[in-house]
Amino acid sequence: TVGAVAVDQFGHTAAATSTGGMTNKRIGRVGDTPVPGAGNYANKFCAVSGTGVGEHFLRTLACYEVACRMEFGEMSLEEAGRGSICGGRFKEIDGSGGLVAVDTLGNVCLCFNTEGMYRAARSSKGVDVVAIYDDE
Amino acid sequence: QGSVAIAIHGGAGTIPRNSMTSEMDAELRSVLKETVESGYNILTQGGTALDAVEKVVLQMEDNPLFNAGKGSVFTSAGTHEMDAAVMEGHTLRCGGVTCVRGVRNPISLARAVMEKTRHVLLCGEGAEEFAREIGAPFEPPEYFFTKRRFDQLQRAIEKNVTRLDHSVDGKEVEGKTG
Repeated sequence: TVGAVAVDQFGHTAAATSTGGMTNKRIGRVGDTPVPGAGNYANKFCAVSGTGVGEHFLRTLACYEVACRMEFGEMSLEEAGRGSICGGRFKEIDGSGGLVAVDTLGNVCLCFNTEGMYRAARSSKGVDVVAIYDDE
Repeated sequence: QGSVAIAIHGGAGTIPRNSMTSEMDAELRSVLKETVESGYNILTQGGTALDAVEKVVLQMEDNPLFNAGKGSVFTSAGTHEMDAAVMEGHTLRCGGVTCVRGVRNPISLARAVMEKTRHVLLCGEGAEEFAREIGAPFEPPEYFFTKRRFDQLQRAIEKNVTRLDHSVDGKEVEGKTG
């Protein structure tokens, strides 16, 4: 799965996600990617794109949960992203995956609970990251 | 003028260091850097977040290193089925396609669903018919064939498991796939 999230000069966010699914998947199986709120979500607070086991994202609406944690829990983007993917319902069901997210202020969150995630980010606030493994 | 930012991912999962050669590691990092830079340039030149995310995902769909578009993994039937979605935050507009075959860039088709239909999600044959109506590029099955993905399918069939594209032996997600 690949994905991208961005915030532009107007403070508008967007999220895009695309996948070929899982190797040897059953024909007709749909993962998280095209389901709004599960593996792809954006609103006036943030934009989020997920990757990992789609069924786990579908069951927990992990990407929407990031936005909810920000809006109703008044969490920062980083707290909301980590809370959704490393805690809460995702952890309860032993979910596996990661997400990238940005908020309207230009903050970036790259978080996952797996051994690695191919990821990169760049912002006008000085963020410049390219990484693969969890200890980077 | 507000802050601009972009973040990308190319998949998450079991990625042990010893499973990748130094050349592959370097190539992946180079592609990730190049891709995020191209999206960042769109934003700094006044482009919209929607344009930036579509452009960078499209680039990754065209790169066989990633499990999307050209590099998509095989289904149990030895075919390719792709899903994609896009969402715009300030309008809550979104569009998606599922289980499409042969479409070169599902992410652009998802954006077209958002912008050119009254719907959010189109699947399978209906999505492919819509793609033909708007003149979206299609590719033959050979375009989506990569030996690495084919070998992954053979190993998954032998063990009767379903796997994330970069998972290693012993980290299967589920058993029976029919």
